[in-house]
Amino acid sequence: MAKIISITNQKGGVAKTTTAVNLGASLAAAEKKVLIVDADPQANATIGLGVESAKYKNLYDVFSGSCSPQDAIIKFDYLPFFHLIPASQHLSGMEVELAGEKDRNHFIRNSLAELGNLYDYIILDTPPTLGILTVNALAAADGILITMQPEFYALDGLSKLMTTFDLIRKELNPSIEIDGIVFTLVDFRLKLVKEIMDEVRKYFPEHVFATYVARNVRLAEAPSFGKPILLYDADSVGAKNYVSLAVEFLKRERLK
Amino acid sequence: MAKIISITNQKGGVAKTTTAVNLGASLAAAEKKVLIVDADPQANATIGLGVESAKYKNLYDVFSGSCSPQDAIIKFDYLPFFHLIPASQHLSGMEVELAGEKDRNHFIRNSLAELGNLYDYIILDTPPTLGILTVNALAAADGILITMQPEFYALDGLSKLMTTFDLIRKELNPSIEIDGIVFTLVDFRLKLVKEIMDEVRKYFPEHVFATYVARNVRLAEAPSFGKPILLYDADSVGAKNYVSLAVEFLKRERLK
Ligand SMILES: Nc1ncnc2c1ncn2[C@@H]1O[C@H](COP(=O)(O)OP(=O)(O)OP(=O)(O)O)[C@@H](O)[C@H]1O
Ligand SMILES: Nc1ncnc2c1ncn2[C@@H]1O[C@H](COP(=O)(O)OP(=O)(O)OP(=O)(O)O)[C@@H](O)[C@H]1O
Ligand SMILES: [Mg+2]
Ligand SMILES: [Mg+2]
Repeated sequence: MAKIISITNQKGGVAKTTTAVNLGASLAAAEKKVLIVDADPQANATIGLGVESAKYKNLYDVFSGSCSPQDAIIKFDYLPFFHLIPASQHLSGMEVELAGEKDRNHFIRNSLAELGNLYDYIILDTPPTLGILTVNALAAADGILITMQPEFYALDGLSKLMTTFDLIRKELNPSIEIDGIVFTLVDFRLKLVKEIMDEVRKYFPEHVFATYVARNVRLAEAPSFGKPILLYDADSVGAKNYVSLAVEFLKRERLK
Repeated sequence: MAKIISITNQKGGVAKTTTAVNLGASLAAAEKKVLIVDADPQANATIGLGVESAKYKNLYDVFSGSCSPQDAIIKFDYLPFFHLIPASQHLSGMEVELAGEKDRNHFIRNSLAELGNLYDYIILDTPPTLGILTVNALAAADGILITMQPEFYALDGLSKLMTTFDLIRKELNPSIEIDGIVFTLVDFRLKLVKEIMDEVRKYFPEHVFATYVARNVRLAEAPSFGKPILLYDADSVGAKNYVSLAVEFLKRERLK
């Protein structure tokens, strides 16, 4: 049965997409069956994997019932069992479109239901908001993985995110857990970074991954070649960080 | 009459807030009368200026009619005529709250109407979305200032933003202009950065500022001290970049 992970943080630009793509690819390289679901109307995960969403069936088509989730799956020949359901900019209308719907918070969960036994992990990339798409992702997820750039605005954002998480667990999805918090875009030249990492580790010792992802230009280049870092530059620090994150993630999974 | 500028880009983490605060402070230091309006429920501009929005009247109170815009203005004694209307997390409900309202796109414009002759510039900080708050900001603005981190996702994001801009100009605000595009978080170690800057300059030669803001740790530290960069470290490259941006911005204003 697929474990559904939502990669979520309402703060913008904290490597949610970079993590969805590269943790996903690293898990697939470890022979797990992985589906990335791009739930962000900006479709960065989709574009970063070289896919023009307008040409393909996508998550919006699944939501609107014009195709099945299976029809929207894209496979990549460079990595077996690394699949994608692309996003589309039409997802930005969901806030309004779903406003009256009875099951408005469960569109993602219902769309993915029939895929459960095809994958080990379904990874949801979410937008920098706490709007309907992110709520849908959290309502569907078995676990949330929080990416966090350890800079000033991150602490306040983390506490707001935890409040939202508690609310969703109470109202919509009692079985959701915190899979972990991973520091991203880490650059120790900013002294504040170590202080914030220590602070977060103090408050959430059980959640913070030992692995963190350092700032590395290759990670910013890889999407311009439409590839996960592992295929673009396997020797880079960025690739090693994400492989190490996948290893640590799987270790935690085995201990559950 | 105040000129209203919306600092907007739906891509997350591209220094919208850092620019709203620091361009605003640099203009105030040039003896312009400046009001920052934080229109983002995540309230980063508010927090980055050391203000706890829950304690003060804020933009949500203005929208809900429970206070006048003047009542929500906060002044800073370290810089004359550098004022703020704080955000509040209650703004995140606006999408739903305004859904049925006749004037749903003009809440910001209507709220700021009576402040017009108190300021030279009213700067709106907006969220990483193209939702109701950003649409409100663009419907109210005389000009949009686009901040852009010249990395891979920025090009696709810019073209989507331009589409939204054209739509808003056609449907809601015929007099809105593009005040400019400023590159932020510039780090030439990523070779892609120069290529993207050249590409954007080629397509929008009239819009791209000659000034760009380089990655500089002092800019990430300043909000942890609740200060604009000019007050935190006036000798830093970050401060010089934002002063230079203010000078170039004012030069463009005089040529209009
Ligand atoms: N470790 C890293 N080193 C260098 N660049 C990185 C790293 N991680 C991400 N980036 C780059 O930083 C930018 C922001 O990352 P990304 O788009 O993944 O964040 P996000 O949280 O998904 O943003 P959004 O909130 O807009 O969805 C991108 O240009 C990305 O390529
Ligand atoms: N030139 C710079 N050098 C170093 N750090 C910077 C610079 N500009 C911004 N930052 C830092 O980068 C992060 C993102 O910047 P900021 O929050 O201003 O972006 P934003 O576009 O407002 O994000 P969001 O989309 O979440 O509102 C912050 O931690 C900020 O302090
Ligand atoms: Mg993203
Ligand atoms: Mg911001």
